[in-house]
Amino acid sequence: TAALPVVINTWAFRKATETAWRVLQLGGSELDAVEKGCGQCEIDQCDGSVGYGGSPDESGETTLDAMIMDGNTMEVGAVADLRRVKNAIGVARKVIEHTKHTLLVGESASLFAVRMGFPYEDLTTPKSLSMYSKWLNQSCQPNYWKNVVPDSSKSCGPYKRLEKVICEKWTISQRNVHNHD
Amino acid sequence: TIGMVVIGGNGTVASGTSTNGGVHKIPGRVGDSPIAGAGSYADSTAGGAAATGDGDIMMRFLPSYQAVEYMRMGMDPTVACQKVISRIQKYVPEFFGAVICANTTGSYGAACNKIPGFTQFHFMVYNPLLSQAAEQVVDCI
Repeated sequence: TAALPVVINTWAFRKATETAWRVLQLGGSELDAVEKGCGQCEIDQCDGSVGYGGSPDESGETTLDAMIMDGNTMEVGAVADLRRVKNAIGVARKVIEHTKHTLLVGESASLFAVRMGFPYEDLTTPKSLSMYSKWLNQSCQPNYWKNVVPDSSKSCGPYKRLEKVICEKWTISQRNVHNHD
Repeated sequence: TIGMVVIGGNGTVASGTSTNGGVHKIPGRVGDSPIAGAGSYADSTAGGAAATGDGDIMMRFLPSYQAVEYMRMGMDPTVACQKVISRIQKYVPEFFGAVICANTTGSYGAACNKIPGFTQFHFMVYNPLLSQAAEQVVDCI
């Protein structure tokens, strides 16, 4: 049955839902509710797939992606590959409010965030470091490389491209329900 | 990844995502989450949607935009979500992914792609008919 207002979010991230709902009840806007709701998951590191200290990349670093969209104005603010700043969706909101851009990425997005007053801090935690070292100790498996030497299904890189490219149909190398974005 | 859609009492729609992406990704890799129309999409004239799963695959189909366009055509949110999943299934039968959808009347739904180890998708909803945030589950298609 339909009823408004409504908050809906992926996975059983209950605190995020409750936070968004509370912002609405306290008179906040829908955008405020999305920002605070998703921001709650960044604080809680929801299932390790949101926020700092999760999903280290091949260099052991945690990087963040986020977006926020206003359905009235179709304005979008987004950051990608954000480094060393924890509140990614807060920065995404600042992209809407303080730029005419839509998407800022990488280290430059971090510089923008610092200018907007967000703290610059290490997103690595003992947990993400142990995930990383465990991965290194299992020959960097699984990984996202293909058609490279040495054989990426057997050893770590650095890799070089394989002269002869083998056409592979969609190979799904990662099947871990917590490995998602 | 969290993807969220909020629709206010007057039908204003907002959406958002936040994630730390795929584990052991190649540095510089960005998934679907920060891409409008992929990670999430909001349009107060139709509804909102958000996606989660293997971002490398899902971003190629702009699933959130597609779901909102289906709802704009009058499709029920659950059907809109299912159609998006089946679109991707045609090309990548084994993809890992799920979508949540809600229209401007407050109807909502979700859908996911059934693969070994992922046969149900849990999501959260809160609206005036629920006394608290409710965990809901759909069987994957």
